[in-house]
Amino acid sequence: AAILGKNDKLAAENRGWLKAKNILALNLVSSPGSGKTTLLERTLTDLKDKIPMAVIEGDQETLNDAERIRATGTACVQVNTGTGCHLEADMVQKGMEQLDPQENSLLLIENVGNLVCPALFDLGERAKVAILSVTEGADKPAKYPHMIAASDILVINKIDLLPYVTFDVDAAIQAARDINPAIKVFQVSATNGEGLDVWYDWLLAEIGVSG
Amino acid sequence: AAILGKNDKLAAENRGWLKAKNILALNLVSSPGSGKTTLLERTLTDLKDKIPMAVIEGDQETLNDAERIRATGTACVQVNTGTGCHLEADMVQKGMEQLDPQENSLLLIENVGNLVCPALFDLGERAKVAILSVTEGADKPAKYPHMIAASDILVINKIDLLPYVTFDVDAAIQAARDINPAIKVFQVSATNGEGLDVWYDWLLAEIGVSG
Ligand SMILES: Nc1nc2c(ncn2[C@@H]2O[C@H](COP(=O)(O)OP(=O)(O)OP(=O)(O)O)[C@@H](O)[C@H]2O)c(=O)[nH]1
Ligand SMILES: Nc1nc2c(ncn2[C@@H]2O[C@H](COP(=O)(O)OP(=O)(O)OP(=O)(O)O)[C@@H](O)[C@H]2O)c(=O)[nH]1
Ligand SMILES: [Mg+2]
Ligand SMILES: [Mg+2]
Ligand SMILES: [Zn+2]
Ligand SMILES: [Zn+2]
Repeated sequence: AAILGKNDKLAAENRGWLKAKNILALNLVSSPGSGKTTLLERTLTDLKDKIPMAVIEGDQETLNDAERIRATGTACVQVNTGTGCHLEADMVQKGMEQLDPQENSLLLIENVGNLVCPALFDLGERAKVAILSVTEGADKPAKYPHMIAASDILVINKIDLLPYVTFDVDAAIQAARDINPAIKVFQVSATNGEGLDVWYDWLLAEIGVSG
Repeated sequence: AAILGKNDKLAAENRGWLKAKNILALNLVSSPGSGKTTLLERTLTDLKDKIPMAVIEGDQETLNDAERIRATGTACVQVNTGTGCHLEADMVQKGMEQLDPQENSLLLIENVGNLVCPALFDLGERAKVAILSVTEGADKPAKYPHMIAASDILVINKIDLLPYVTFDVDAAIQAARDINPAIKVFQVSATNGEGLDVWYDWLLAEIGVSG
């Protein structure tokens, strides 16, 4: 509880700093391998000329994801948490100092692959974006409700695989809405691009840029 | 550290209790939706007449997995951790008291879907069985090395989806062996049954039952 209190204070500080610079910060959360980095690669490539963007990458180990982000020409810092299971506000504060993002820009934070712990740690973001892959099963919202409750957005990813898996999209969305009635749902394939236009429209509107 | 020390003492106690009853306990760990419960459903059904088996199910919320296990005719207790991100030795101790597993049996523990935290919490099991789905990406062992280091076995699941995803099986196995040279690897599809015979042979040999 003491640890959470200290984190939440720093998160509030981050939130104030981001507001002052009119930066939209989003915290991408999901299980390992649901497609966070792939979704970022697509977004950073497709919206390159529309919004200035920067990324904070969180992983237990390796620079793999930061390297993938940098390959899009986007500034990125990689945080390695070692045995740590979630990013914390102090790591994000240091990351932001290193990145020094522009005013009126988009800051994308990719959290450690974990559908559990990141729900409890505010980073100062405007919103959590939860990603669920159709390969994981439609009961995941009900079984991991704290993450659904903490997220403003749910991206259902890998819809290109729907023909080969058992995933009731309507049931998954209903389960999410039972927990969080206001949650906004996008259905996409980060690899083939399906549904990304709706996600991009939302991002551009949210940051106040006309598409 | 204090919390880990207390857990490890109870884990040692569990280990002794299981040894006294000649029970083989396995701790199944993976990301959410990699197929732990499906693999258990298959194992419990196919080996029903060969070994007495019981299950401890761990999830943040719902009885979903315990209900699926019970539908196979297997005794099961469901532990709900609430916001908790991993099973602990005390929960397993209570579970074992409730289940009262027979001597010379197999106790299967399905941990909370989480590729991070369960690596740090000994439950008293003989071995951790890590499950990785081919849909999650071949870089997962390198990015989540603590779970690979803590596991004796790696089950690569959902191999039926290999035609539709980018997953280099040899690279994934090599990455796991770089971290844990002795790790034993099975390649299976829990849904279509491919590769399960090798997993069953290992289980039967490990528990000392002739197949
Ligand atoms: N078929 C399909 N595969 C996808 C899609 N999006 C991502 N993938 C694949 O899923 C695997 C994991 O993707 P990543 O983007 O690395 O996932 P991640 O959530 O960033 O993983 P971590 O950062 O390790 O938690 C890769 O092999 C991707 O190519 C999709 O829309 N469809
Ligand atoms: N195609 C395919 N799908 C599978 C396979 N194994 C499991 N699934 C599917 O993957 C989804 C998740 O399976 P579960 O067994 O519930 O996964 P889990 O690891 O127990 O999930 P949690 O307990 O929530 O962490 C379900 O829709 C399963 O049908 C497989 O070998 N192939
Ligand atoms: Mg990633
Ligand atoms: Mg399960
Ligand atoms: Zn955690
Ligand atoms: Zn944890």
